[in-house]
Amino acid sequence: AQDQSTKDEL
Amino acid sequence: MNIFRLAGDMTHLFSVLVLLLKIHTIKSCAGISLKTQELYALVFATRYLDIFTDYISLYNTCMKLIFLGSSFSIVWYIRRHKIVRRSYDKEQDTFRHHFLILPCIILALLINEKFTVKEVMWTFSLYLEAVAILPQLVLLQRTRNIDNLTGQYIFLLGAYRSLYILNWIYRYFTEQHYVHWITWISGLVQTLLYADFFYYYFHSWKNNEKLQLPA
Repeated sequence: AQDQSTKDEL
Repeated sequence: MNIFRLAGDMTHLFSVLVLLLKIHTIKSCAGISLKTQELYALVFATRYLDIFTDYISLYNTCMKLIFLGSSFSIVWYIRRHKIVRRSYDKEQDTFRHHFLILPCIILALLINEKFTVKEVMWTFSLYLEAVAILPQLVLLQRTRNIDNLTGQYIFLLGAYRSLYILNWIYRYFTEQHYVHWITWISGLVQTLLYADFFYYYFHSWKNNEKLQLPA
């Protein structure tokens, strides 16, 4: 689920 | 991670390092807007609240620490450093950046993906980053002189967001359910703000003349 969001972006 | 995002992060990293290098070596912040730097420090502070709670990768954590450290040290240099602060053009850097912060807070409260403190703060940081360059662009219009380090700094900042747009397009086509209108629209608005600067930057570079922005 994490990599579906943009939260893994800076 | 894809090449567009890596290139975008490296360009972003390089832009802050160029700025730190300029301020540190020539001990001057002429042409740099303190307001824009303060806004960027606020953007990183509100976006990286999860730096200690959600570990994503070593790369992600390192980059967050670098961006936080560099943006706050640039603000410190311009505000506190006894030599650098003398070159800060207080009279010209008059953009009322509080007028940017309040609408971003209100918009983040109204339009967000989840109504939680962390999510609203994260959304606020997206909206604020889109407009954070405005005091700097206004300052450049006023002072009209752009030393090439400042020009490179702004060019790299714009390039980083443009690369991120390519990253979002790439992720949209390669990952299912990857739809984030808030991120995409604020990122697009931010890039469009640089468009006219890019235009003049490119022309000055092509005609090999000093970069002049129209009054």
